[in-house]
This record gives sequence, structure tokens and C-alpha cells, in this order.
Amino acid sequence: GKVAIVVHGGAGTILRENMSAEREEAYRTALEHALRTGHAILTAGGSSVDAVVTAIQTMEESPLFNAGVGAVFTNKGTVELDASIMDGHDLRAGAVAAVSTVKSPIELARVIMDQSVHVMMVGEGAEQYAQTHGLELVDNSHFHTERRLLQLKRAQEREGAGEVGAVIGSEDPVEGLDEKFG
Amino acid sequence: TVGVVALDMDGDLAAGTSTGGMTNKRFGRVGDSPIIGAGTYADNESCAVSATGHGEYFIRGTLAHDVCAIMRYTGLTLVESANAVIHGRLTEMGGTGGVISMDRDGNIAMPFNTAGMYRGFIDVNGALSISIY
Repeated sequence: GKVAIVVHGGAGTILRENMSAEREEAYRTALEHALRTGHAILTAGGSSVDAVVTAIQTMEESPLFNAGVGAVFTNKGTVELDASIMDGHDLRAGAVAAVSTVKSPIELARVIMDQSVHVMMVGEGAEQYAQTHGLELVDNSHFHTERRLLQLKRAQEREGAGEVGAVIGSEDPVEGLDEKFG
Repeated sequence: TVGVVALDMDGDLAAGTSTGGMTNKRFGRVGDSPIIGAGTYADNESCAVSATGHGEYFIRGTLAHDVCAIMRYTGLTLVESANAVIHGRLTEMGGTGGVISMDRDGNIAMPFNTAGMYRGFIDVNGALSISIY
């Protein structure tokens, strides 16, 4: 009857010297909120799938992380989201890629796992499926943040100087870009 | 990228990952997060894994599944398997990133080869821990 939960909010060039005390506190608070939200479901007898979805949704709604609100921008200045989920009990899985109006991509991945005969859906088709299954759709601007727009602009300036292609944005440009030249 | 792995009272594991992908992304590039076996995997007989980092390497190495497969076929522990994948295979490929993982006994491994990874857990004893660097 034991339960446990683990979360991550991304990895990269996250350097102590670039992290203000306020920002570090904000991350710690958001991670603890995700943990306690998921753990409460588990201790109430809820499923690990429910705990995963709910804990991830708290981070999709937080502007701190590269997921949902606060996600990085594509070259076109839009936000494009991906998600996946898997149930260890019976190896069922659900996944979604390149959606831009689905408020909670992890919820859509779960619905695909539970209600469709497929594992993965992408783009417009995935959004159509979300709409027909009652998931909340939002304008792409719902996910936009100033901080990530700055990150895109800096990446494109450097690209103009021939320095950088697509980069993996670290979880916070203040901590310095984790620049992988894809 | 954000991810969660969880163990419930029935002993069932689950894993999930959600992301905005790569800054300045073009050409419909997709990373590991939506790819089962690359960025997300869960199997009660081994472990649950969620990955973050340079997605192309996690796809090519099917690294989330690798952690589970090493446990399943070799009998190595979760910590040994996760370390072998991140500090062995991923690093040897020249990739960067990390995983969070848990087995059905509630053992936890969170290796990464970058400067930091936002991560935390509440373990089977109810102990809460949050780390960044």
C-alpha cells in the first residue's frame, strides 16, 4: 500500500550563480506544489495515472517551466506542445505532438490512451480529437510569456550572426541558455 | 520539459512528460517527450521513467525504455540501470539530460549529466526532497 511520486522540471545549464534567491524559491515552491498535488491523489487511493496527469498539469499551468504556459517559442513565434503518458499496469500509452491550442497536452495524451485505439496523434488531427472529446482549447497566446519571447529573440539574433540554430532552451534564460546546436 | 513518475497503492507505476520542445524550432521538429520509449516509459515489471534534455539523443538511444530493459533483462537495480543510461550511454553519445525514475518498490533514481535538473520526490516514507543543482 506504499505510494511515492517523483517530478522533474527540466534539465540544462541551470547555474547557482545565475539563480536569484527569489527565482530559486519560486522553482522550489512550484515543484513542491506538483509533488503534494500528486501525492494527495495517491494517499487517497487514486491511481498513479491520475497522479501523473494532475501533478504535470500544475507545471503546465506554471510559467516557470517549458510546458504549457511558459513554453518556449518555435522559429515562427508560436508555441507547439508535446506530451506522453504510459501506464505500467498494462503497458497502455498515449501521446500527442505539435498541438497549439490544447490547454493541457498531458490530459489529451491520457484521453488518447484511455479512449482511442491509437497511441500517438499529432497536429490538427490531435486537436480535432481533443475538441470532440470535450477538452479545453485556448488561443495560442494563452501559452506566451515575455521571458520566452526574449529567449527566442536572442536565439534569432545569434542565428543572424551565424551562431545558433535551434537551441534547447534551458529552463530559464536568466540561468544562461543551454545551447545545443541541433 | 516537465515529467512525473508515480507509484500507487495497487503497486501500479505510471510515467508522463509534457513539453514546449526547443526554442527557435523549425520544420516540425519533434523531440523525445511525446515518443514512448524515448522520453517516457512505464512497466510494472521494471520501472517508470520520464526524461529531459537533448531529445534527439533520447530518441536514438530509446533511453527511457533502456532503463527499464536493463532492469528487466539483467537484474541490475534501478539506480545502476539509470546511471548506466545517463552517465554511460547518453554521455558516450555526446548527449545531455537526465531522467527521473522509480521502481515498484519505490526506489528512486534521478541521474543527470547537466549543470542542473529541477527535481523532487515524496518517497514511500513520506519524506519530501527538492533539488536543483
